[in-house]
Amino acid sequence: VSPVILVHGGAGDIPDSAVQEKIDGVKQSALVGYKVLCETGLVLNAIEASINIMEDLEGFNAGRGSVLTLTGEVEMEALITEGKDLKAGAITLAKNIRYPISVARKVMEKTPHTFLGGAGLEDFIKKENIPRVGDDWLITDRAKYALEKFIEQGGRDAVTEIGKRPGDVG
Amino acid sequence: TVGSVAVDSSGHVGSGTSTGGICGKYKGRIGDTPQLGSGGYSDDKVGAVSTTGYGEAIMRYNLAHRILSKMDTGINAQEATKWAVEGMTERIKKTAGAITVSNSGEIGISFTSKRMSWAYVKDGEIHFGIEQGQHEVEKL
Repeated sequence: VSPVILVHGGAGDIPDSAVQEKIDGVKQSALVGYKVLCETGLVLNAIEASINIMEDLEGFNAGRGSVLTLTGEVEMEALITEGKDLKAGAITLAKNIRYPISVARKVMEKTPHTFLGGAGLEDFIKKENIPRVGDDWLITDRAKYALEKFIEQGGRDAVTEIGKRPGDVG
Repeated sequence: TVGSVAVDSSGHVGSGTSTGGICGKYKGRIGDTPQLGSGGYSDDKVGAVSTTGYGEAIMRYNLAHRILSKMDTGINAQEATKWAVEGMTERIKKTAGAITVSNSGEIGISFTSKRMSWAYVKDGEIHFGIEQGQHEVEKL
């Protein structure tokens, strides 16, 4: 089989102002992932590397640049799956971590469980000495603006995509 | 939401999906992304999927696993992905997107929302798009 890596950067009502940024980001993610796939031959390494790229880019709704809860907080989720033996690792309600997909992988590889969330996930993050990041890294002006707009509009039309310019919400 | 699916030279597959959720969600809201069969799924016997879009609909429709089940009946990755994504929008009236790779390297990309950014690398080329029907190719 010819190795392949395919990535997505989110689906929704993506505003014009965000189009080029999204294309640049998914191309960068796919190229990094493919390089890791060729070097290691391991799909999980490639998947984690490609998603870490997008988790760092504020133009994507994951990691840095995540959308906000009604109370202005970031609560992230991630899932990683391995087809060989149907194994998986998942996290939810994750706070102040840089790479949720990497923590999901640690849950799969270092616990007897598949899915961790809330206080138990916090204990696991501490036990594994996973580095934390502050809200100053995770929360962007765009996300704050999108939440303001969402509340102004009476909290209708859940959005997952944010425009590049304040006021451009998905 | 961001996602990735991959197949290696031996046909092993995997998927990954990561998200901040939806803007203005309740504190404590759990979406589709971490749920096996909804935000993603992979099985070496078939392929791997990562989904994105309106989480409450993707969960109810079990979108990721539905795509692989369809492929298990012999339908190729592109047709199965399109069938399931459009089926969910038809049934629940909310939009979504999904990316799929089969254990033989077939590609599936479909979305019912206005746009979905995607890219894949295969055989020395990078393919990408974001509009409905757009498919750009560049040599590496």
